[in-house]
Amino acid sequence: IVGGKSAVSGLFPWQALVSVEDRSRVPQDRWFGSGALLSDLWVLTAAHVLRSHRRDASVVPVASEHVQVFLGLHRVRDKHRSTSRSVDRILLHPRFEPSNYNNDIALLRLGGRVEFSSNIRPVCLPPAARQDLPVPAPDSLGVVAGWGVFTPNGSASSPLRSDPGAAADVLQYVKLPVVSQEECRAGYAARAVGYNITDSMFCAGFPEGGRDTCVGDSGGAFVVEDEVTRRWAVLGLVSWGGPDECGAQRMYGVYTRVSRFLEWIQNQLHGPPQE
Amino acid sequence: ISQMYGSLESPNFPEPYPQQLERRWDVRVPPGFRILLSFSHFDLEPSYLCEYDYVQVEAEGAVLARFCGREQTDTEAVPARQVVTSPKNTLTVLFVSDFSNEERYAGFQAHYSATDVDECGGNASEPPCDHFCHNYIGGYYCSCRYGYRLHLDNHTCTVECRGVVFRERSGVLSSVDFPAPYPKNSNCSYRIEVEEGFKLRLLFAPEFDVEDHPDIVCPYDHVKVEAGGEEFGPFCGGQSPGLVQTDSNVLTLRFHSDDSGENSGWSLTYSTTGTQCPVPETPPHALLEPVQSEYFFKDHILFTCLPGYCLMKDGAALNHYQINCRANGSWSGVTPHCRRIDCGSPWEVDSADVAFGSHDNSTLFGATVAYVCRGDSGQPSNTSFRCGPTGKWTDAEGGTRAPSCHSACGQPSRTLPAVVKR
Repeated sequence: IVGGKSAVSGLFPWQALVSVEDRSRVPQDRWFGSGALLSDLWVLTAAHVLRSHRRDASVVPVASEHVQVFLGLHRVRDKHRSTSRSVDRILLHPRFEPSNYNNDIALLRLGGRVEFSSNIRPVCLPPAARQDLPVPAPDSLGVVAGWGVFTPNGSASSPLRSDPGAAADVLQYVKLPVVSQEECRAGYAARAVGYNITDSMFCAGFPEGGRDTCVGDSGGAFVVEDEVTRRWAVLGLVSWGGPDECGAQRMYGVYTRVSRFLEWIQNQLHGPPQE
Repeated sequence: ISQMYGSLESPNFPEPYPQQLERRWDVRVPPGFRILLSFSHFDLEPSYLCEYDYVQVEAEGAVLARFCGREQTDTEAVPARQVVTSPKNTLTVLFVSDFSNEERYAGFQAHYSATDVDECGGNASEPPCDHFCHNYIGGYYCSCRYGYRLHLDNHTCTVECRGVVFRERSGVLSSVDFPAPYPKNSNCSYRIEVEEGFKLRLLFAPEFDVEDHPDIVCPYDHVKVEAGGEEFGPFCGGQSPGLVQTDSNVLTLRFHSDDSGENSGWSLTYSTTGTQCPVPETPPHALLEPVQSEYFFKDHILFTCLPGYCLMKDGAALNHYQINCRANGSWSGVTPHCRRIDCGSPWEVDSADVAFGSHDNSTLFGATVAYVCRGDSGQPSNTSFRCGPTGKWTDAEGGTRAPSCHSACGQPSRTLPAVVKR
């Protein structure tokens, strides 16, 4: 998280640390991301967090036994004291495109149910998207948390993706506004061609940069509070960003638009609707 | 005369024999022989029924023959070629002449010889041997089939049948060779010993044939049963004793046979009945296995409780309890009882109230409780629990985990810092 703050326990009780250790590769490959707890059995995350890094272009998830999910976690170094679960099923979205991160969404079914507590609670799913009103709407203010690479002062010169720097020990969060698709596409187009901002994505950030998500925050929930119910729903998942430093000017962070995948999520969680 | 052969002549033979004479020859040969007597010359005064002069052959106090007359005459009392045979090993020849012989009669010349008796031949009125007979010159001996031994009388064959012990809880026994005739001169004893607590009973087969006497009770052969100080029998004749029910786990059957008779004997099956134990009452809410109208020694009963009930014995809860019918007719333990399972107080759940399904707040098997979350807490995933047969509070899906009143989605336990007005 760039330009964010340290969270306190219980602020993001749905936040899950997704730790991956791909032992199928030599040498072994290890990385982590985040996820959002949907129920006592399911975690929502980004598909690319769980994709096995194979040389070919195939989309294959890592073996479920290589994935560990930590819940109720505040400090990474307290992982061993937190609630952890193995994963017995990984569901990448069938239309996930690893070339441009389109449809970057996945579900994890935990190896065992978790007990809810003040530090472990589910996040709400968003309302269904409508043609005339995208969810989230531009200018909506959301919050993203993560243990990824962080700079608390929001320096635009660091960290670089090629030299990502240090990951956060304490969960960090940052408030980001949703930007319009046009502004996002324009921002990327001004820097280089070839970025494809699809309708399954939205962008969030400030034109001047300085506040952003970064490497290691992938899969984390972009949550927005409903003004009426005062409940937080996961509207986006940290997906990707520009090639340079995190928090660069007009290089907004790109998020998976969860509202477009509600039916897929419900089908996976509860099975297809009865005819 | 004791030679094995020889000749006898009338006095003065071949000159006329004296008048008024009586002479006797006693011939004796060893036992096992008979004496053959024949005449080579015979010339005595003939008379009606040989009243005057005669030769009389006697043996064993009986007259075997009486001869008189002359060979050339037509008289019926001349021995001619006839050979007189003694029944046993002695023979007496008596020669008698009267006082009035008017002619000259030369008398007689006779010859005798000892000849072997075939005691094993078929002429004997009664076979001298029980099983096998072997003749030899001057005598015979007996032998027996395999498994038998020759009795001290050297004629009958007997068997060794003492001290036979049966220890199985049921079985069959019979007289030797049944239904062929049983051995003579035998004293058999069969002992049946089973575990204490069982009672022996004998069932004689209908085919029963033990030598008896029409007037005297079983003087020759008989069967007797001794059991626990009681005596059954003697049994003999052609009527089966049928069932002999004893009150003992040990008995002795004795079978005596004398030296004669050809009877087929007896056979029986024996079985045991255990000491009977009283039929226990089935406790409420209990199952009893197996259910029988009668229980005997060695039977057992397994008690279990109906689902939702716990078997209690001596203050301890058991899954099952077994009692055994003992030798003395009592059970090895007392009947347990089944206590309704108590799931105990339901879990205390943060932010939730517990509502009992019954007015008396029962926590026994079948009771229900429901959890209701307080305030704006979300409803627990499983709100209703029932006290199950395993003694645990169980939800509708069989889960036994405590519910929790978790927040509904999207509700952090802390709020973001307040916005500061600028």
